[in-house]
Amino acid sequence: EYVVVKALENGVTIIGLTRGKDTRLHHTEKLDKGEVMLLQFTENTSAMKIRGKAEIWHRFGNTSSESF
Amino acid sequence: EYVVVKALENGVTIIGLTRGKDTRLHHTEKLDKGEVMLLQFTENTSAMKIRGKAEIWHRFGNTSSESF
Amino acid sequence: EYVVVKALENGVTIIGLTRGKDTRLHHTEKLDKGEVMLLQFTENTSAMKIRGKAEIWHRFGNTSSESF
Amino acid sequence: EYVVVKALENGVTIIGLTRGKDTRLHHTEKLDKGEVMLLQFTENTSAMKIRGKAEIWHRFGNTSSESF
Amino acid sequence: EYVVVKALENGVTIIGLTRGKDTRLHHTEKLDKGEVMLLQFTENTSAMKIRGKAEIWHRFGNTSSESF
Amino acid sequence: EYVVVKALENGVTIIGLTRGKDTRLHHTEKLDKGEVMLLQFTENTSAMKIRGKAEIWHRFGNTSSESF
Amino acid sequence: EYVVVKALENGVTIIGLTRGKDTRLHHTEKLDKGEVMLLQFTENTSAMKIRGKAEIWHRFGNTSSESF
Amino acid sequence: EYVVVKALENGVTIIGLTRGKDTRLHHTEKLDKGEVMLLQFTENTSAMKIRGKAEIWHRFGNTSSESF
Amino acid sequence: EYVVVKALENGVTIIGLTRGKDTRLHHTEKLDKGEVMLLQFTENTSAMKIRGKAEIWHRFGNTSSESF
Amino acid sequence: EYVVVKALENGVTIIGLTRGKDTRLHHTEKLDKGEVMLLQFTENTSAMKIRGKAEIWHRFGNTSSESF
Amino acid sequence: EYVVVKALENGVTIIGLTRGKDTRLHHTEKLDKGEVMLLQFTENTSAMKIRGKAEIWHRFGNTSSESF
Ligand SMILES: N[C@@H](Cc1c[nH]c2ccccc12)C(=O)O
Ligand SMILES: N[C@@H](Cc1c[nH]c2ccccc12)C(=O)O
Ligand SMILES: N[C@@H](Cc1c[nH]c2ccccc12)C(=O)O
Ligand SMILES: N[C@@H](Cc1c[nH]c2ccccc12)C(=O)O
Ligand SMILES: N[C@@H](Cc1c[nH]c2ccccc12)C(=O)O
Ligand SMILES: N[C@@H](Cc1c[nH]c2ccccc12)C(=O)O
Ligand SMILES: N[C@@H](Cc1c[nH]c2ccccc12)C(=O)O
Ligand SMILES: N[C@@H](Cc1c[nH]c2ccccc12)C(=O)O
Ligand SMILES: N[C@@H](Cc1c[nH]c2ccccc12)C(=O)O
Ligand SMILES: N[C@@H](Cc1c[nH]c2ccccc12)C(=O)O
Ligand SMILES: N[C@@H](Cc1c[nH]c2ccccc12)C(=O)O
Repeated sequence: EYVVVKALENGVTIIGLTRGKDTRLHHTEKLDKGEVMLLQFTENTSAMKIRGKAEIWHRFGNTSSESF
Repeated sequence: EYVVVKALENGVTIIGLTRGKDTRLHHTEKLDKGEVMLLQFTENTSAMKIRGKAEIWHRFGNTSSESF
Repeated sequence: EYVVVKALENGVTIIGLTRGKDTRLHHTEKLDKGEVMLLQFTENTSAMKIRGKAEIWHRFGNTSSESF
Repeated sequence: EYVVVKALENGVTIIGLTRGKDTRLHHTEKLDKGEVMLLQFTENTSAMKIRGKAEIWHRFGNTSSESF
Repeated sequence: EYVVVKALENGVTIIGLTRGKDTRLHHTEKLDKGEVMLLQFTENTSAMKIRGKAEIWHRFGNTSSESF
Repeated sequence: EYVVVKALENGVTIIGLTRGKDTRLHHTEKLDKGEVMLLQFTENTSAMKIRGKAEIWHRFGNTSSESF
Repeated sequence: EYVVVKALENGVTIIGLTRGKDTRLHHTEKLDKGEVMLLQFTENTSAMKIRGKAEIWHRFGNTSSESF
Repeated sequence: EYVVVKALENGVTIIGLTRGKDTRLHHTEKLDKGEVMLLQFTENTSAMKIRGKAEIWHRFGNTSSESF
Repeated sequence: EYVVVKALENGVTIIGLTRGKDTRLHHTEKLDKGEVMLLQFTENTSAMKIRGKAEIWHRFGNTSSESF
Repeated sequence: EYVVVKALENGVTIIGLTRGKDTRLHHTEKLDKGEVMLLQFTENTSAMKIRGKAEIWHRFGNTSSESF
Repeated sequence: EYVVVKALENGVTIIGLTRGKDTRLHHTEKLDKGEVMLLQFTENTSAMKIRGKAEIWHRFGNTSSESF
């Protein structure tokens, strides 16, 4: 099970949150405009947070994150 | 199995409720306007509660939470 | 397997009933108007009861509970 | 595997019948008008009986029970 | 795997036949007009017989049993 | 995996044939007009034979058996 | 996995061929006109041969066997 | 997983090829015009060859073999 | 998982390549015009090569190989 | 589960990120214009990053990465 | 899980990349114009690279590789 993220501006961040009793940030990935990432949910990652202007493809369709 | 939440205002909260005999809050995630989160149901999380104005994508379609 | 509930008025309650030989109430979750919950069937919950005005998304479509 | 029942009048009853060699009633749940229940087939419940006026959502579509 | 039966007259019977080398009747459930039952195939039930006027929902569509 | 049979005349028979190296008849079920049966393939039944005028619902659609 | 065969004339035969290194006939079932059989592939049967005029329902659609 | 073959002329042959390091012919089945066979892939058969004029139903649709 | 190959000229070859660290040819099957083969991927075959004019049915549709 | 990447310019890079507690780059694959790669998520790769102008086919549709 | 490659010119190469911590080339298959290959992802192959003019059928549709 993976999701696809395309940065629509520089400085988009994708944050991985830990699986388990404790929920904390284990990795932050920075994307430049136009870069695309494909990210799985894993044994270590049970939630993701996306900041900045990006397009996200997931099983329910598309969502765009925005920066204000 | 994950769901997708996009904050449509600042201060949206996503609450994770514990799996097991006992049902209590184990984590609260705050989102700023435009941020998007993807969250799985896990060994520790068997229910989620969303407060504030947000769009939620799930297996049955879309639902929007509202703040009054 | 989860369901989605959106409260359309204050004071909506979602009741979890125990799995097993015995059927009793193990948790009651109160929702304010506009709040959305996503709830799984679990090792401890094999039935749910929803009271008050709410919209429920499930695998067979949508159902709205009402309060009289 | 669950089904969804919405009471369309007061006093609707949902009866759980035991799984196993013996078939007897192990629980009766009473619903008031407008209340909605979601009920799984379980290790203890292999049949259900619904009395009174209600709407039932199941994998083959919708059925309404009636009271005469 | 379950089927749904709605009685369209009083006195509809649903008969459960035993699984195994031997095929005999292990339970008879009587339904009044308007009552609805949901019944699984189980470790003990590998065939069902329906007598009287009823509507039956199953994986291949709908069938109505009749009484002559 | 089950099939559905509705008798369109009296005296319809459904024959269960044994699973295994040997193929012989282990059970014959007689149906009266209008009666409906739902029958699984099982550990003991790997083939069925239907005689008389009946309607049969199965995974590939509907077939009607006839008596001459 | 089963197939459905309806005899369109008397004397239709369904032959079961053995599973394993060796391929030989282990059972022949004779059908009269109008009779319907439902037959699984099993631990003992990995191929079937149908002779005579019959209609066969299988996962890819319908085929009719003919006798010349 | 099975395929369906209908002979459109006499003398159609279906050849079973062995599974394993070695690929050789383990069985040849001869069909007369109009006969229909249903054949599984098995522990012993990982390839089949069809000679002569026949119609073949498989998961990707229909193919007809021809004899020249 | 199998594919279907129909030779459209004489001398079509289907080559089986070995599964494992090493990739070499373990079997070559020659087809005459009009012959049809159905071939699985197996413990010994993780790639196939088709030479000569043939029609190939696979999970993504149809492809025709050509000889120049 | 694999994805497909086609380079639309020279110098497209596909980066494999490690699975596990630690997220670091374990392999960078360079593609020339017109080259196509098919890449699985694996025991060692739980995220991929694509830089440069490329077309990406994934389970949710197509995405094109761009270089600025 | 396999993909299908048809060479549209001579000298098309399909490269298999190793599964595991290390990513290196374990096999290169050369195709002549018109030849078709079907290739699985395997215990040893977790990525493939295609050079030269070819048509590729995969689960997301068709892609053509080009040579410049
Ligand atoms: N540590 C949490 C992270 C998480 C997943 N889904 C959530 C939903 C709400 C809050 C936290 C979470 C867990 O694995 O369960
Ligand atoms: N602790 C509960 C949380 C829960 C899940 N689904 C529910 C439905 C209703 C009430 C509580 C719940 C459980 O794991 O079962
Ligand atoms: N304790 C019961 C709860 C229940 C589930 N489905 C039901 C249907 C009818 C009545 C009770 C139930 C059980 O786990 O089986
Ligand atoms: N005790 C029975 C209940 C039951 C399930 N399905 C039925 C159908 C017919 C009659 C009884 C039943 C059983 O578990 O098998
Ligand atoms: N005791 C039989 C009941 C049965 C199931 N399917 C049948 C079909 C025909 C006759 C009997 C049956 C069995 O478990 O196999
Ligand atoms: N005893 C046989 C019955 C059977 C199933 N399918 C068949 C097809 C043809 C002939 C016999 C059969 C078996 O289990 O295999
Ligand atoms: N004994 C053979 C029967 C068979 C199945 N499929 C076939 C295809 C061709 C020839 C023989 C067969 C086997 O189990 O494998
Ligand atoms: N013995 C071979 C037969 C085979 C299956 N698929 C093939 C494709 C090409 C050549 C041979 C084969 C095997 O089991 O693998
Ligand atoms: N021996 C290789 C054969 C192979 C399968 N898919 C491939 C793709 C590219 C190159 C070789 C292959 C393997 O089993 O993995
Ligand atoms: N090492 C991380 C890589 C990763 C996968 N998905 C992610 C999402 C966000 C951040 C990091 C990741 C893991 O296996 O879980
Ligand atoms: N050795 C790597 C090969 C690989 C698969 N998918 C990838 C994506 C990016 C980079 C390398 C790869 C692995 O098995 O994981």
